[in-house]
Amino acid sequence: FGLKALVPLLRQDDKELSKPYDHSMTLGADLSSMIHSLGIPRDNTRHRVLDTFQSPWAETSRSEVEPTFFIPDSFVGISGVLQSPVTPPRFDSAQNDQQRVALFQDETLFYLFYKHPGTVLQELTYLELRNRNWRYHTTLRAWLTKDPLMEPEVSADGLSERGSYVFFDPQRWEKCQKDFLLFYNAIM
Amino acid sequence: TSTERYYLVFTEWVRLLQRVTSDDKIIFVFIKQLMDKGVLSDSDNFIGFVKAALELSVYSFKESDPTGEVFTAIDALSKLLIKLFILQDFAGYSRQEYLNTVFSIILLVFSNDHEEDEATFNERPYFRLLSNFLCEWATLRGHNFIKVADQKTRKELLSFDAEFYNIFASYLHSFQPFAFPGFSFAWISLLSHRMFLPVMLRLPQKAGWEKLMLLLIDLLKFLNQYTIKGKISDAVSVVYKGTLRIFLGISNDVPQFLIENHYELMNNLPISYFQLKNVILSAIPLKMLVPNPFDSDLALENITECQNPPVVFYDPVSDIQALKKPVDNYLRIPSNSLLRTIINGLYLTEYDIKGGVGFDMLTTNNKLIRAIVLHVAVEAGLENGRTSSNAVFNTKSSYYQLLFDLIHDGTIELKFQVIQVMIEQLRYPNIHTRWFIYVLRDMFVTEAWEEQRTEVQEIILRSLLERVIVHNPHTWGVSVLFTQLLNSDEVNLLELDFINNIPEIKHMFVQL
Amino acid sequence: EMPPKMVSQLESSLLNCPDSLDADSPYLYQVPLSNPHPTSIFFPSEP
Repeated sequence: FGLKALVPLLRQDDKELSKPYDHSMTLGADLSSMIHSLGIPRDNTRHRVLDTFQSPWAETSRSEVEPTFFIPDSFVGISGVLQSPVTPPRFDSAQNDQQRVALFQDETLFYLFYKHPGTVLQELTYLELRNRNWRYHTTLRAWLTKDPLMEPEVSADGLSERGSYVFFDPQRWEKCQKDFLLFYNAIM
Repeated sequence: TSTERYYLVFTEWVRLLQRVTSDDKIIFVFIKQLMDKGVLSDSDNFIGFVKAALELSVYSFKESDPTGEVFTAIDALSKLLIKLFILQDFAGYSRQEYLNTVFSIILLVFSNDHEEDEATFNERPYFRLLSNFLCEWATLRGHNFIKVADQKTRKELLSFDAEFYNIFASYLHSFQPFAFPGFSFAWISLLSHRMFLPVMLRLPQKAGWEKLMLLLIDLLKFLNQYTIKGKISDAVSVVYKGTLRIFLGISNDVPQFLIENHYELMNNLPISYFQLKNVILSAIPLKMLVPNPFDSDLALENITECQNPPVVFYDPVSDIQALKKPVDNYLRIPSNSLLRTIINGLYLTEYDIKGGVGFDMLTTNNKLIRAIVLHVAVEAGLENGRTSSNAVFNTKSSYYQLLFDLIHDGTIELKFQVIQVMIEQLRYPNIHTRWFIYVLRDMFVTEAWEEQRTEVQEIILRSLLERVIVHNPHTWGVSVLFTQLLNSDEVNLLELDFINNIPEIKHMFVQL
Repeated sequence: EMPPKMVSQLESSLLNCPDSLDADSPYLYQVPLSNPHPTSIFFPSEP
């Protein structure tokens, strides 16, 4: 019960001496990364973390989980959403819905393109983005457009060009400008 | 067979939910037909149907392509059970009975599956089912069940809300790792589920705290049982990490829960878990600003918060039992015979196996000692408020005297236990922290121990050091007392033999 | 000490530990925004 009993905790280098004790439980560990993984900020603003708690372990917390949320009745069944004549909104006809899609902002088009794969809507948003001079890169699976301020340099063989482009990053949900070597057969 | 017929009906339900939304009129018609056509017309049918549906859903999970939708049937089952909960008129029986029946069926199917074949049991579909209940209920109860159109039903559900969670918690208690080790990790995930834990912490009038403590204690008991010196399995190590993370989350969101329940948590915390101990005891009330504990000019009597008694959710008096009378009588008028009675009552009749640092078993009743020490603190705090600080911050007070005598007349082990528990009370600024700092500092320097003085000093320093050498966090009260002792004019720590005789300890204190 | 059967059950539980996807809100039918349509194989196929 005296101080000598703590020596094995202080002598982690001595494997034989410190063997009985699991140091991760006695001395513990630096908790900063665990606290950070919980979403607990270092500054003085506190917010609840248990309401969006994904899992007790960081290793099984690889996706966000839907928290409790409430949709007031007044938000449900709003007519005319996404310029749709029906409620809830639908996009079913390539011919009829093209003009509706033309009214949306770029970000709305990106959102619909990525959120509704294998649908009429994905096709419609693809066509509209092309109309706006965006091109879809088949390997990067991202949309890009020419930086209007820079003229690209076409390669000698005519198969590619190097220039400055504006990409839309769907992970970070923002446009970003990048210098890039663009192969013509990679875009559509 | 009737089971096969139930399979057919349930399969129809699953298919239906893949084609229409869950608030479509067809859904109501289907459910009504279930009742009218005798599928769910009485409790036997209901039990048979739910049992069959669950077995089929679990089977479907096991047979599904793991990269595809594996929970289609389980999700449909949870939707059906919640719909039934909302739509029935509950004439002949209560919502409580319905829920208990549903959980009992789940437990039955689950335990058969768990016991039957370890190779095929998988916790995930059961986890998903229970998680879905929590999600569905969370959606339903939004803004005091405002989406429930019928006012009578709405009122009933509102008053049932706390009970829903407590029934869920009771069943979760039955599923605990000791009982069903194959469900352990799912169980811990459910305890900490975003739609369970924060709700239990925040139910009005702390309605969820008792059951939540039951579950946390289940977890701590499991860890305690299998934290064996020298051989902690990887799986237990992972359980520990998850537990630590959960407590960190609670400490951030609702520190008051840890503050008010620290007593029972300490009663069940594995004895060598120094960091987790610090995490629990470091909880500070939201919005409290805490002065720098390393400030050597800190005057505790001038800190407003140090006048306030901390709230205890569970009164330790309930645990003192046979010793309550002698303790309370002693606090009124100290006497040797009462002391004898109390000390004799603290010794166990069997060894208590504990994987402590430096010891493997105890002969004194750790819980009883903790109860008495906390009870003394509560009484001292009350008296401080009633009369004056002088009555309590006084070595002649019976509060001080009792603790002094227990240490003086007890074995080394009893000395250790009493001092350990006193140091547990060194938490955030409050009257108990302040009082124990006063008591321990006095006990460290007083000559009244005579030949026992160095023993007591060493035990105090050991108990403080083990809380300080661990990684952060450290409790405010421990930091304050330790700083005071390091800077003490009355005792120079570096002159103490028991420090100088151990090079590693001496080195540590020189650093400090 | 943990009995051997319990050891293997606990390890099996660790192996099958539910992750955050398992704890997500139940996935049930919602009226689709748009009908299925064959699109380029280069387009993302998962939302």
